[in-house]
Amino acid sequence: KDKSASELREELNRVSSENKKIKEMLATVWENYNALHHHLE
Amino acid sequence: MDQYSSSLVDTSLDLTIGITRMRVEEDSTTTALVDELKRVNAENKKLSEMLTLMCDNYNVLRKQLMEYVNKSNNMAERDQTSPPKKRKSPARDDAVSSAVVGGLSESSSTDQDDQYLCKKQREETVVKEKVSRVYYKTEASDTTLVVKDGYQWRKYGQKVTRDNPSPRAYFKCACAPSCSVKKKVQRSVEDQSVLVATYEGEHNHPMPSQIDSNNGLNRYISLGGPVAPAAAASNGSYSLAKPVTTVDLTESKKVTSPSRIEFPEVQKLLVEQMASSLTKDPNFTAALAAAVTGRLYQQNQTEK
Repeated sequence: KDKSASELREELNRVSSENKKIKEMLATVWENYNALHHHLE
Repeated sequence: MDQYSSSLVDTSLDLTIGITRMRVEEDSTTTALVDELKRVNAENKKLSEMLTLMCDNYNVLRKQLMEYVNKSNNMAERDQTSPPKKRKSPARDDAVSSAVVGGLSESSSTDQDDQYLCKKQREETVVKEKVSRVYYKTEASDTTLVVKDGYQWRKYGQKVTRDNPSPRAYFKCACAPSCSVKKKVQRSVEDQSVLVATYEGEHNHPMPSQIDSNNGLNRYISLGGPVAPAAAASNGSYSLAKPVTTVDLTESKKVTSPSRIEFPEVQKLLVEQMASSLTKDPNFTAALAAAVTGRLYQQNQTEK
């Protein structure tokens, strides 16, 4: 159980960091999209 | 805090309290971790989907923009390559050939279009600013469209316009092509004895022959105009130089002194023209301001 708990924690950390990265990328793409939209308008 | 209160109440004799509590805590943390992991995974999945969707939209938008830029670039190239539209000169009515050049040019941005438009507008405004109109009173016997304004001209065309039955003659400065001044002369619709000369551009050379009222026969009355129309042409508005009215009275007795010649329509037109151009002329406003301030200063001095 101890082993599984630590594994779970590691997995959780990994997924959390991945999650964070995706959020940042999403924010960047969103900004670019808006800028491009204004430009086109 | 809750655990302690529940253990105090429990009266049963359980020697293994410590171990079970630890096991319970471990189980709860594991389940919490599992729950958290599931939640984060779900969120992760959702975010990935949103990201792919957003990227697709972005690409679509970018394609649209590229198409638009290329289209506008084609139109800009077409404008540049087709020869500039020549003003319809009566003498040479050759058709305007506009070659359409295909082909896309990748590197173009909307800034270039803006610069192109600004440049065009600037050229138009520059040309518009240097247009001036001078009215000359001629004698009834004079049917020519020649105006002696101190410069030499070469006539390059003549045509009849719809709004005026009398023909309009086109002259360019004898010093062309170095001097680009052009002149259009036509009789006024309201008063056939008045010649309307429209000057475009500004002479870049001195006047070849001074108007000499002694020896030269000047048959024109410069109606409130400048000494030499060139002065009008040079600053794009009526110059305030001394108005010259040199009429050779020996020529024809009938002509009364110019000031008493009544030209109701033309005079009204002239006054309006002068008022509108003077108000636009910075030199005039500056001179007026200086004059006014100078007079105020003198008044103050006399009062002291």
